[in-house]
Amino acid sequence: MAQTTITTFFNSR
Amino acid sequence: MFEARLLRSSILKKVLEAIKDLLTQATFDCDDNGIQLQAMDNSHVSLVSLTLRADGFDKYRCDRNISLGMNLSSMSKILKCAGDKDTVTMKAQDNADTVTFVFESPNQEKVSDYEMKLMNLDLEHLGIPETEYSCTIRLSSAEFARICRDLSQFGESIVISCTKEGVRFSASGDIGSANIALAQTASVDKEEEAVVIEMEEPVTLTFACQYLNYFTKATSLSPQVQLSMSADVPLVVEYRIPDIGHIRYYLAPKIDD
Repeated sequence: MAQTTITTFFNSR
Repeated sequence: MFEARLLRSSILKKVLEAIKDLLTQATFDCDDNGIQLQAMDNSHVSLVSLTLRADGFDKYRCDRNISLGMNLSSMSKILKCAGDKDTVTMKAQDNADTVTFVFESPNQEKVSDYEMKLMNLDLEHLGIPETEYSCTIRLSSAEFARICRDLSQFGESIVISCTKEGVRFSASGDIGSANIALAQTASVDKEEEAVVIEMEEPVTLTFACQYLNYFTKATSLSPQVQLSMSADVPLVVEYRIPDIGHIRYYLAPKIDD
């Protein structure tokens, strides 16, 4: 399985 | 001028324990409402969001919004110098390049102050979208810590599967496999030991054990932990810190290659 990152889901403010 | 005082240093000590293995440095954003911290770990797999409300402090003053960039290992070293029953005060002047921690013993006979250099951190802030989660699970924080520790022996990942029957934690690897199923509690003597599940839709997600174990460093902050899950979005692990705020950890799921 591959680990995703938080920045895939939450955008920069 | 920024000044925040807590009668018991233990809360701040526990907060540091809860984040220092995950983050090396972080910015404490202070304003009228209190202190906020948001930071990702180095690999950007998890995000920590801490809120300490102004009304939870015994004294709180923040004349101008101020961001205090701290090296968390240095801050942790300093907080280790405080006794659990000591009062702790954090102070910084406007535009300061240092922060001062003052520890006072309960009888005021010993007063120590530690000054720490601040860091100029240019850290990315993320917008966390409002999410209606398909499942929320509330359980004893100690139980959750034990489950994460026990399952870590079997593999690098934990599968969390929530249905209306209950929640199931699973791991598998070279030595075999392990499953822990918790049913929703019918009745309990102690509320914090209850398992409470709210489910709109069943969800199954896979997460890295290592991060879950980092999050459980917050166990001593709260008797309960809340897990929130929806398909294909990060897990939220929330510890409410009595009377002052909360710490939330967001963990990106593992997905099929």
